[in-house]
Amino acid sequence: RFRAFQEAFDAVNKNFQSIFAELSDGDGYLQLDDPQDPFNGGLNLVAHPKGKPVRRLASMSGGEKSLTALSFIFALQRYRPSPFYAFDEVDMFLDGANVERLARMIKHQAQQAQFIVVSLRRPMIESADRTIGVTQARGAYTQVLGIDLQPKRASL
Amino acid sequence: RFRAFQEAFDAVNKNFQSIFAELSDGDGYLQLDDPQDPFNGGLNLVAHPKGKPVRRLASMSGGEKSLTALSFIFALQRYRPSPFYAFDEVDMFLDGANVERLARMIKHQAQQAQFIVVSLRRPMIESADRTIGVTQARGAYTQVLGIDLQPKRASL
Amino acid sequence: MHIKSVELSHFKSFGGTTKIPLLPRFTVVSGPNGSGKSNILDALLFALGLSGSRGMRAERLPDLVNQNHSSRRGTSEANVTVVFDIEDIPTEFLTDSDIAEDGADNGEDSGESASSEVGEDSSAEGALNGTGSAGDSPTNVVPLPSSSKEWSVTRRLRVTSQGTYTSNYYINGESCTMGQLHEQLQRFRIYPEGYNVVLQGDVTSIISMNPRERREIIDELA
Amino acid sequence: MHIKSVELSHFKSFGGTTKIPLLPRFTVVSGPNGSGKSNILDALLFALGLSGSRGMRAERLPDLVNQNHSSRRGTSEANVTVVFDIEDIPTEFLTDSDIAEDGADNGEDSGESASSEVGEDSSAEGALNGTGSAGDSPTNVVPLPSSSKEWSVTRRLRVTSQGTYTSNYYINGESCTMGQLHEQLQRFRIYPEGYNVVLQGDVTSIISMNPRERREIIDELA
Ligand SMILES: Nc1ncnc2c1ncn2[C@@H]1O[C@H](COP(=O)(O)OP(=O)(O)OP(=O)(O)O)[C@@H](O)[C@H]1O
Ligand SMILES: Nc1ncnc2c1ncn2[C@@H]1O[C@H](COP(=O)(O)OP(=O)(O)OP(=O)(O)O)[C@@H](O)[C@H]1O
Ligand SMILES: [Mg+2]
Ligand SMILES: [Mg+2]
Repeated sequence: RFRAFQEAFDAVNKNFQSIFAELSDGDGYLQLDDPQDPFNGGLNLVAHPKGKPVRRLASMSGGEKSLTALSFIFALQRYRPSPFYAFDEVDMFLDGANVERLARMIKHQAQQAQFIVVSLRRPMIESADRTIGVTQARGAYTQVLGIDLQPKRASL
Repeated sequence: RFRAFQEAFDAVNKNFQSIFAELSDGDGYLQLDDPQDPFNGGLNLVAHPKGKPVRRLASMSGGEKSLTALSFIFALQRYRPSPFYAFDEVDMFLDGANVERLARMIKHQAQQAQFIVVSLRRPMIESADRTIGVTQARGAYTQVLGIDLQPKRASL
Repeated sequence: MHIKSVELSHFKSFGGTTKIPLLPRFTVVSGPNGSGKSNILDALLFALGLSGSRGMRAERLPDLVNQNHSSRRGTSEANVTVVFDIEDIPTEFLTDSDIAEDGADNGEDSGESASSEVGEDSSAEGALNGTGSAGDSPTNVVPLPSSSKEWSVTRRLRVTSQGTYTSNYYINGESCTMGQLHEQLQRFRIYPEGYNVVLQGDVTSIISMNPRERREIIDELA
Repeated sequence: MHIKSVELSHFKSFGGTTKIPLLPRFTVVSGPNGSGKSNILDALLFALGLSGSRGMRAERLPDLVNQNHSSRRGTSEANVTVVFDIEDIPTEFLTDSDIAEDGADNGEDSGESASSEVGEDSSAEGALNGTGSAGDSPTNVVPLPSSSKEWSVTRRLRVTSQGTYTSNYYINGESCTMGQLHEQLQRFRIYPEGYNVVLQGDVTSIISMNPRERREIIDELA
């Protein structure tokens, strides 16, 4: 059990380091409270964006926390991919440049899994393979419109 | 004490109704659990956006919750204004059209109080009287630049 | 493997029946506030039994039935069907009950009588973590032609006018227990506590969570 | 009345001393992620004593001192000064200790020796809700010419190399207790539990809060 954990931890840690570097252009890694007996403690995310000294997680900005959390999720995905990922406005704290970085990473990860991403941000919409539009006329039901779906599915 | 509360409640309720109608184009009002003895219960926000039947607060969307909460804050402001208001990314859930509505309301309320609003959204920046730019060079300290401040304060 | 379609009937803001086709790779869902984007993700959680009613912003399951629809009748019903495309799944991952060839009936019942969640309040959701997995043997594998394989999950919620409700799950049209559904989803690497679904406002929760909980995420995967 | 300037010295991501001028009406603060926008609002909360360290995303007060600055010395210090323009405040709202005319010394000490928060951990923050208001009488009013009136608040946090710290408040350069500061802020309608400051991620908390708490917001104002 310890060996299975250690193998998973090392793989996810390795992924986290490279993904974090790409998303936030900084250095980050996973750290166990007790490396000898992992089940005796917890798992910490150590992150320091671009050239800043290591910061406590709590003092990170909204955008920095989002990128750190997403790096962890992608690190888990590269180790044990699920068939689909559904993200609801995970870009809400990100500035324009970071939305673009995230969108590029999702596009890359989408080669291995299906991504369904709810977003209001233009760089995210522009990176997607297609957009599904959702509207609700006054007092009426939700209506769904396919936008840019492949031709045979262009209308619902 | 009861009369002071009742007077405050009625004033805030009246404000809430008109502000909510303006911000979310719907109907909303405040409701006491126990109107005979307000101190015996709590205060509920009843909101139903455009032509939808009354909905439980919990099932509202992220954008709808934001507009409802902000309507309440503005309703309090119109009754007992503070000298300044500091909002940090209160527009994060709002779509473009709602950011514009909110920005217009803030511009209006800013005739009575000073508003300092942190935002990444263009319609908010465009409605402001001025923008203060904040940047942080790689590994360096925060730097603040005045953008569009009145000429004699154009640089810091 | 990917989700091929989500069909919502009278579910939250979806009044009639809407079938949303989905493709592999990267899809964005966008639109105005309050239009129903998050409700689509709630539909996935609902059909696959991945969340209690609170995680779908409902105080209790009956709140999930479209209000317009439920106000006009004695008993109302909400349904969600999720169809997966499983063409690329190696056959050893599948039992013959998994493989429905575009609606063909596959014979063997994939579960005993549905363990219905019957309740008048959300304490029934305590049953969320599986109610037994008798009946399905993962070694019961039959190699199948690899053309157009689908795997579908349906959940039906019926609510009476007094507010009592029943909730039933079906795999490829055959009723099953939530436990059986979860067991099969697990083989596809879909878990209730998995981090593959991130709801609105939750992205930074990984940062504020307790370090032990975070370490348990790795335990789960290992 | 409005905030005229905020000056930050070695506070969070502000390494040196930065004075930010502010004008009435509507100002937006914008910039890239992690640049320091939210830290400016934390500076307001810090100087006016409106929040415990957690509300400023610090586990304990010493975390608020710029790390670069504190790593190079035995004792380090962070300061924030907020200057208000009070030209439009009717004189009956002010005591003579309130009114500093652009730095002129106004004589009477507006408080006894500062009640310093001295602590090694954030349990000192329990003292947040006022430590007495002896000394200031709101009826001690002297009518003043209405030209260019300012009212300034400074808070200074000193941290030793062992990690102990002291925190002191000053009104118009005269030390005061946090309780006295809060009492004066109250007369200007600035309250620790006021809803005039909404931090990042908190806007919908009014929706999820308990109805009694929400009713108490009205109690406070009444
Ligand atoms: N049972 C129900 N019947 C009818 N409408 C419902 C029901 N439950 C929720 N709704 C409505 O669905 C809408 C919310 O939809 P949803 O949360 O999907 O919006 P959204 O597109 O994600 O918006 P946002 O961008 O603001 O997050 C609300 O207006 C809510 O009133
Ligand atoms: N004591 C400190 N010394 C130096 N830097 C600090 C200190 N405390 C916090 N910081 C840094 O301040 C930065 C956060 O600033 P802030 O939260 O104001 O960003 P922001 O502009 O609001 O970003 P966002 O748009 O992502 O919310 C972080 O990078 C954090 O590491
Ligand atoms: Mg939503
Ligand atoms: Mg911020």
